[in-house]
Amino acid sequence: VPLTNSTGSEENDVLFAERYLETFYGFVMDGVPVTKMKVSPNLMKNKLQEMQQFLGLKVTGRLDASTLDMMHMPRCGVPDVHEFR
Amino acid sequence: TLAGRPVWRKRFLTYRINSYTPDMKPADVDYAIQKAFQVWSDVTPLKFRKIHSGEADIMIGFASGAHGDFNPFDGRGGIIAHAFGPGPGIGGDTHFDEAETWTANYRGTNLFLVAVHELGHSLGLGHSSDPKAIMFPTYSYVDPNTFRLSSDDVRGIQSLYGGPERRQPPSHPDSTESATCNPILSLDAATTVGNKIIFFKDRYFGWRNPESPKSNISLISSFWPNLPSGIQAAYEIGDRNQVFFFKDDKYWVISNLRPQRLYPKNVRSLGFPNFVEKIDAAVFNPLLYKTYFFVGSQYWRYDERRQLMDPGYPKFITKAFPGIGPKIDAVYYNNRHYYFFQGSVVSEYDVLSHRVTKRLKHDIKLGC
Repeated sequence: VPLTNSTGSEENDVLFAERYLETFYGFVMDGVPVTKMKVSPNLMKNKLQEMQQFLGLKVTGRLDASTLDMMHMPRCGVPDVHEFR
Repeated sequence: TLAGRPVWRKRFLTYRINSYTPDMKPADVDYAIQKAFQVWSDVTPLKFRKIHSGEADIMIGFASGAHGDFNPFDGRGGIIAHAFGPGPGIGGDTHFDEAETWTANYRGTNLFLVAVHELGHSLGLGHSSDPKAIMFPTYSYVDPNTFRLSSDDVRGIQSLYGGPERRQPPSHPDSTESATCNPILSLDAATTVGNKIIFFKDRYFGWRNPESPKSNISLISSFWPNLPSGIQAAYEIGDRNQVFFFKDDKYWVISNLRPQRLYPKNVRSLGFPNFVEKIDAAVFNPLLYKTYFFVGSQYWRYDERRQLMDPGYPKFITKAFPGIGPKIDAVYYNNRHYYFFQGSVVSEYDVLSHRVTKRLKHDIKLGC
């Protein structure tokens, strides 16, 4: 169990989640009016919900521990919900 | 299935392994990939052939980082493999991330399991949201010996290609020249499974009801992918729903039709001496709760309750089973009788009166 959650690791988690959602759920950062670390909350929430629903997780729309755990599991590089390139 | 439902328009596909991982012996890589293809060919009409040069439909390789397909790998963990759906060129190709540690067992990342998943993509399957499916996108280890496709996987692939081809009945059913309907001159093994009689020959097994001459044939690998071809002996303990299969010095157990973990085991663990290299036939007697193992002209008796070989064995078959032997191919028990197969002859043997009660030519055929 982590002793503390530093701000730095939370930032890393969000960055990691963004990359994950971009790769596998067609989450497009381009065009989203953001400064880094301030992604449009609704868009990110929608994509998290999409991912949680697909993978049978509790659909919270939040980057909770079980969602992060799932994102960190070794997996196939084919997008789950994406036009196949 | 993948967006647009791409599929292969032909049933005979080629594959080529154009690079190997240093983590495993090339022969183990070849075997894992071949078994992964077999998982899919067993449930579809598709057939796969390995080629060693030129462009195959499905090119398979190991690569690190950026490797020329605009989908770079990301180092250890994370993405471990990917594949392209059916199509020309890169279509169907399958890549494994060399940064992973590839194995043939539970350590690291099991190549067979990942290959089954990736080849599912190569054939046109997308990701499944069923965690029991091999097409679920995250890796988790299951014993390759007991691995089976989930019903979701099978439904998915059969929605694209249909089920496996049934062997066509011969145009002249009476013709002994027909390659698809040959009487079996000698069986490899026989046993009951529930209310069915199961018999084995080469890569095939057949089953039928005791009262009916009509039999069905299937590939052993299509039902039990973990079992080898050429099963030499088999027996059932009905009240435990267990069936034992023997080949050479190894044996496997299925329980309630599911392969059991930790098999195959060596027959020495049953108490056989070192010189026993294979079992010709085996049969369980539920009245005694003992199993008879036939090896050459001799037999052993195993106490299934005590899990020990009975002392005083081996004995000669011809002395204990008048009219049977000296060697037998296969035997099963049904309704207080043993049915011994020797060549094309089957002998019905009464276990209480210890005598042959009927002897006739068996009529088991393949492909009918």
